[in-house]
Amino acid sequence: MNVFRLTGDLSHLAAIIILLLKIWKSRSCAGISGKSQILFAIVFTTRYLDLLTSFISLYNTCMKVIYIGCAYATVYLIYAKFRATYDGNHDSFRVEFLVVPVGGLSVLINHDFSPLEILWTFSIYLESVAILPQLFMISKTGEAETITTHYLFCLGLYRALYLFNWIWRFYFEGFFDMIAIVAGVVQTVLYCDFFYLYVTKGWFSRPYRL
Amino acid sequence: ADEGTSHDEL
Repeated sequence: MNVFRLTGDLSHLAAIIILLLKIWKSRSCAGISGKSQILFAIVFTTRYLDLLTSFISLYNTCMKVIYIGCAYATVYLIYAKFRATYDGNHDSFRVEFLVVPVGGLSVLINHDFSPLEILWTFSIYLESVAILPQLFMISKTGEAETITTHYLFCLGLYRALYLFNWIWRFYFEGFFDMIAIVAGVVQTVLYCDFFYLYVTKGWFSRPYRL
Repeated sequence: ADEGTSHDEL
């Protein structure tokens, strides 16, 4: 555990809670891609299956349970409780174009050809692109609420902080996980355009326009 | 020791 890893995890947690609270308080999921949220629920489910097989630390277990719980709560709010406010027409990204190639890649390139390890790899690859339906939706409608941009910023910041965590771990522990690093770089790069807009336009303008 | 790869990160 280092400062980048911890702040990365907390940033990730903040993003998840910001989104959940935004939907709950406004009683609306307008502008939120339900498809991205389903992908994140799949990501957490397939990655944290090791909850059942190995114990790493209380911190690790608690965070995993919280992430999974919040992911499903978000999906429930979007597709059940506040379904009437869900903007399905604008959430038109074809997720099969992500899931199928990612599934194939995780079978081909992994650390170990075992079910749990392939699912872990699948979750890493899928996470790197899971935000695309959300970014697609924003580019389609041309705007996002300020709070949605804070959500995206925290989510992007989390992966950027993980990159620093991996640099730290490489230098001080000699540890590196090439699959996580490459996917993490891809994931962070996807946010670069958004980061730029967030900093140059997003602070004060509302609603946020691309 | 763990069998296979251990993933301690989230």
